[in-house]
Amino acid sequence: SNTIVLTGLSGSGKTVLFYQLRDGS
Amino acid sequence: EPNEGTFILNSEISKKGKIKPVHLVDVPGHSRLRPKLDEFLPQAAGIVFVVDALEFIPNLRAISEYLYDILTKGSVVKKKVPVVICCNKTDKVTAHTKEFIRKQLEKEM
Repeated sequence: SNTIVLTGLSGSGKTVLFYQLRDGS
Repeated sequence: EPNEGTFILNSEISKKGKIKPVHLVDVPGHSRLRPKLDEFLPQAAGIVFVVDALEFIPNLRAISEYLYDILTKGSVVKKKVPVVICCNKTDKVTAHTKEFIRKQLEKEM
């Protein structure tokens, strides 16, 4: 499996991190 | 809803050899959506536990409880899934250091 799960409390910035990693920024 | 995507990480591009895409899942952190995590954990090769280094102290208990919950999950323990704790928002001057965050989490747990 190559699945990495991002988790943490609401407001920790997971979603921003997700898009930064996806977009290579 | 969780965000999901399969892509090549920036760090992979500069690497020699075979480039492996990664499947990244962003699971919502709201407590009512926590069961969503159980859907993805059995297939997880790794977990990134994101901590807000800025609003850390007021959430210390909740963060510790959630982290403890993950570290003791059957699927995580059995498969020894690696967990990395990522301290986010460290660009802010009032953010706590990773050493402080680690110590506080250890103490709380």
